[in-house]
Amino acid sequence: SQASKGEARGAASAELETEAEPRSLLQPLDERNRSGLLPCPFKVLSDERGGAHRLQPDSRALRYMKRLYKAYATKEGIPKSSRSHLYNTVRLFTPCAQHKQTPGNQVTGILPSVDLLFNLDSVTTLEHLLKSVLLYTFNDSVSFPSAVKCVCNLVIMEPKASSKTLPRAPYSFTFNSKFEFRKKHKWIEIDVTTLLQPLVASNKRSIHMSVNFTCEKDQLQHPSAQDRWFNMSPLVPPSLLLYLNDTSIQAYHGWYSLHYTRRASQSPDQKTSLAAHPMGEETAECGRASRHRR
Amino acid sequence: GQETVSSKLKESLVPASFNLSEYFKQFLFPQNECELHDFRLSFSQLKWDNWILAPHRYNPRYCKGDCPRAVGHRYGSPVHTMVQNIIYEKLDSSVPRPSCVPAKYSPLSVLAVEPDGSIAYKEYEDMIATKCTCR
Repeated sequence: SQASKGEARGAASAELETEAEPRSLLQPLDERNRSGLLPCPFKVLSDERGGAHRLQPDSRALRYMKRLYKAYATKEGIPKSSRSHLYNTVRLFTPCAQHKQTPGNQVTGILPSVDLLFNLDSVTTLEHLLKSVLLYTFNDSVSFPSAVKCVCNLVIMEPKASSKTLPRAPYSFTFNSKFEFRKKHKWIEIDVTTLLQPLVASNKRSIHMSVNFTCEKDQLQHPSAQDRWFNMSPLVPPSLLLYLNDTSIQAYHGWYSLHYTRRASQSPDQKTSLAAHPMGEETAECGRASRHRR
Repeated sequence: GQETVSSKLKESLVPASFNLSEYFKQFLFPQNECELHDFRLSFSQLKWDNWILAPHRYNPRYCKGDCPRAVGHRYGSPVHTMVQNIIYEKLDSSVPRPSCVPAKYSPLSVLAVEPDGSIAYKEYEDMIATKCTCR
């Protein structure tokens, strides 16, 4: 009975092993190593437990990403060759915490600011940031008869400074973005790449930011539009979109090296662009070779 | 005399017991030769549907069949494949015959939910077999 018990246990763990396999199959190597401390079956259990508490994605975020998927891939899941982007990964994060800070001021057109915390744990070290946007999505009921011009003031907060480290001045990042609130627009994107690039490159796991808008009042023609705009903005927490180039071996790079070869043969300074693409050497080489041949 | 001439012509062109399908059979490839096969599955069968949202259907395809002795250019096989076949047939049958395996793949785009609730669009390399070879 001992032997049969042992066999049964062996079969059970083997069964779990096969179930565990798929998720780690698609994880980049370093990811698996990081969480590889636990043998697979226990990792699955922790995932399953995590699965029980698995955070359900926000419905608006889900709708946006399904639309993005349809734009980039066929029904069978084949990436469309028509797209020209360089990224092979797009991650959408909804804020895991959101606090309303200063109230708005309807007279000067300053909207209430919100304090947002994004957890970037799922970004792997092999994923390099190419572009990042704050995404405000609107449900169908919101519609504005006119274009509203706003200035967005975004401040990245440093995590609570411990006594040892000196608190660094928070970044302040102001830019001018014209928003067209019309029926057809379901979302607006605010590019925050230059702000997030250093943070993602330094593997920051969570990003804490405060966002507020100042909108030119004369653009809001009808008082009702003003009320609607003022009452709507705090309800719509923005999502954070990261467009990344995953450099792991599992990720698809086909178009990237093709794109790079084309660029390398055009750009004079090969050196800098080589650094941008680890495999650039041989693609640049074959680019040069084909040029010589021509 | 015209009728006799035309009937003579007919006889010489098409013998009475001629069977067209039998004739063409000699040009068909062997039935079970190495080639690409479909295998459509849904991620729920793999129990991955709790984190993969799209695509709904996935056809990884696979290669199956016998490798003909003279693989030649049709399978893009190197000369080594024929050498291995000769070793198997003439010298040592414990050396395996060449196998029918994928030679080329295409990528797959996946929409997945991460454990922290974030959503990821990812393009994975080598997820669908598109060409077979004998190696």
